[in-house]
Amino acid sequence: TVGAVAVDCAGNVACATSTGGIRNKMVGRVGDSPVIGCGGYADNSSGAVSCTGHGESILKVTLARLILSHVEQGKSVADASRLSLQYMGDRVQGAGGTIVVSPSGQWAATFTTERMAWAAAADGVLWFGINPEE
Amino acid sequence: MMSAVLVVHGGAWSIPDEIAPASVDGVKAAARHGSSVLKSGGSALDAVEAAVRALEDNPTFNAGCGATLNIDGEVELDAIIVDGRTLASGAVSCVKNIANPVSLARAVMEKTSHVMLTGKGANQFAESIGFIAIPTDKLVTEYEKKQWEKHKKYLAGVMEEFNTKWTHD
Repeated sequence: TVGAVAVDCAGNVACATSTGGIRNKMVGRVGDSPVIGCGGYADNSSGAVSCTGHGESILKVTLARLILSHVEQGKSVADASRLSLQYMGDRVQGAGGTIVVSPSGQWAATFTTERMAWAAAADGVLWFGINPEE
Repeated sequence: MMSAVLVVHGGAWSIPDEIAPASVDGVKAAARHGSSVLKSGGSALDAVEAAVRALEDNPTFNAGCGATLNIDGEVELDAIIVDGRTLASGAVSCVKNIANPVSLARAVMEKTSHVMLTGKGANQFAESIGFIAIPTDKLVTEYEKKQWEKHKKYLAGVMEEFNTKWTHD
């Protein structure tokens, strides 16, 4: 799965997610990626999210919307991501990762899997990582 | 005017060491590409589509031209795009022979009154608006063909442990 989130100079946010699914999946199986509020969500009032990981788990907790609901309640995008991924792990034993950006330009790349390749471009600087705590 | 930000990911899973460098290079390139759209005055929507297209075109990633194969050895692709300004969204699922499903998802958002099209209907819509169909072979790498052959021999074991570190989207 791949994804992107962005906020532009006008403060508008957007997200996109795309996937080939899981190797050897059943014909017709659809995971979280194309489902609104699960594989991705964006709202100028709170931010934009793209998710990756175990699709069925992400669907069960509506992960993208869950993260933004924490942001709406005052959490930072990083804390909202961590809390939501932890909830998914506790409730349905699922692992995954998320990228989030807020309308003010706060951003986070968070995951509970072994690795997630990510990169962020802001203010002319490029951040990137693949291992935890990078 | 506030500063623009773009973030990308290339999937969360147990990325093997042999493809880790290509994965990092791929996300960096996609972030630069999406960021260049923002710098030139493009919208957040334009930027996320451009970044995801770059990732779909990179065979390192499980999307577009690097997709995994299903149990029948076929490619089925899913994508979504959401505009936070209007809450407009478009999605496709189980679509075949499309190199950039994210752009098809955007077309669903902008050219229909629906949110998601799936399977045959999504492909019929793609054809109706002039999307070029790509042969399945162009969407599958030799690496994926070998991995699919290897894993189909012990499918029952993989499916019993569906939510393992090896079986993520």
